[in-house]
Amino acid sequence: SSALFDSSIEIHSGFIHRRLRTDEKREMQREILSILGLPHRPKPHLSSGKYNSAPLFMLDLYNTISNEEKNEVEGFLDQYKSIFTTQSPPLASLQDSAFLNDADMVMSFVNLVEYDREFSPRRRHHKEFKFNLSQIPEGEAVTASEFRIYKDCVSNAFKNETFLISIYQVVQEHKGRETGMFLLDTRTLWATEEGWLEFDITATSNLWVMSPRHNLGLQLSVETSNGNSINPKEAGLIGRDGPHDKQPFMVAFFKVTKVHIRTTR
Amino acid sequence: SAPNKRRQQSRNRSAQPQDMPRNPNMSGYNSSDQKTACKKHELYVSFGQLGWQDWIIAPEGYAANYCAGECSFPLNAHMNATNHAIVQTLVHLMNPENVPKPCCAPTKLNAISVLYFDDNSNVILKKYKNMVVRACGCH
Repeated sequence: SSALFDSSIEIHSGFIHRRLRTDEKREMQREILSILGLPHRPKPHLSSGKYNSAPLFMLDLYNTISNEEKNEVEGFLDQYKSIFTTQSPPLASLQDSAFLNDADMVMSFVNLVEYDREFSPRRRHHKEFKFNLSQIPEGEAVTASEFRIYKDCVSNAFKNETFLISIYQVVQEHKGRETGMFLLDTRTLWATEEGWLEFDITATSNLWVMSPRHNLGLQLSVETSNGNSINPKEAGLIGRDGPHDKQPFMVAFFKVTKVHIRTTR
Repeated sequence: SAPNKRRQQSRNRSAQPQDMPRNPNMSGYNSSDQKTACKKHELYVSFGQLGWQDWIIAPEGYAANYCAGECSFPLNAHMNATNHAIVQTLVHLMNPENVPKPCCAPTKLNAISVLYFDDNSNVILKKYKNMVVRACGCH
C-alpha cells in the first residue's frame, strides 16, 4: 500500500486505488505540510532532545487534550513510554490545563545557553537562560508564558533553610558595566521541597515576540533566608548538567489573532 | 412539480447513505445505488508511513476520511442534504448537459492536535480545525 492509502480500504470503497508515484507522494507531503502551516519539513537536531523535559511536558499536555485519540498515540510512542510512565506527578499543572483550554497553539523552548558566563562579583552565582522566540508564526499572540525549572530536595547544610528564588529579565547589557535587570517573579521555598517551579514571564515573552532585539534572556538568583547569595545548584535547582528529563525550559501559550488563509494556486 | 408516480417512488426510498440498512430488503435502493450513494469513506493519513516520525511526536496519523458518491434524486432520502442540493438537482434534471448534480461534501468536521518538533528542536502543540470528516452530505 502507498503512504496515504490503507490497503484494506481498497476492497470496500469501490474506487480504483494505485500506489502514488514519487512526485505525487512528494506533492501530497507538500500539501499536508501546507495544511499544517509549515513552509518545509522541520529537521530538528535530536541527539538527546527527544527525552528532554520539554517534549515530555508537551506530551503531557497533548494527552490531556487528546483522550479521544489515546489508542492511536499509545502505539506510536513506545519510545517515550518508559520515561513517561516514570513521571510522577504529571509535569503539567492545573493552571497549565486552564491555559491550554484557551490556547490554539502551545510551544516549548529549549535553553540556548551552553556555557556559564562570568558575571560581576555581586552576581557571580546568577544563572543565565536564553530562548529563541523569533520564529513564532504570524498572527499568534502570547496569552500565557512560564519559565519552568526543577528543584530537587536538599538534605545537606541547608536542611532547615528557606530559599528565595528570583527570576529577572535582562533589559540592558553593557561591556564592563553592571547588567540592567528587571525582577519578574520570586518564590520562597523550603530546602526540602521538590518538584517543578513555574515562573510567570507572560509580559516578557510578549515583548520578545514583538521585538526580538529586546530578547537578552533571563537570569536566576538564589538567596538564603539571611540574604546570602548561593549557587542555584546548592539549592537543588537542576541546570544543564542535570538529567535530561529535568532540564529547565520555557513554555508559551498562543491564541490566533489572524486567520491563516492558504494561498490560492 | 413532480408527477405522483415519482413522489410515490421517492417515499419508498428510505435508505440513508450514512447508515447502511441492516436488512438489505428493507431498503428501496438497489445494490448499485448503495455503492454509489454519497457517503463517508475511510482514509487514514499516516505520518509514520510518510517518514515524518523524526519530527512529528504525536499522533501517528489521523483518520482524515473523505466524502464520495452520487447525490442523485431524491435528495430528501439523503441525510444532511441542503435545500440548495435539492434545487441543484432539479436544475440538473432540467438541464443535465450544463448543470452538474449537487456535490457530496463534508457537513461535519472535527479538529485534531499535532505535537511536533521545529528546526530548533522546540516543541509545538497545535490544534488544527476541520481536519477530520465526521459526516458527509449533499450540497
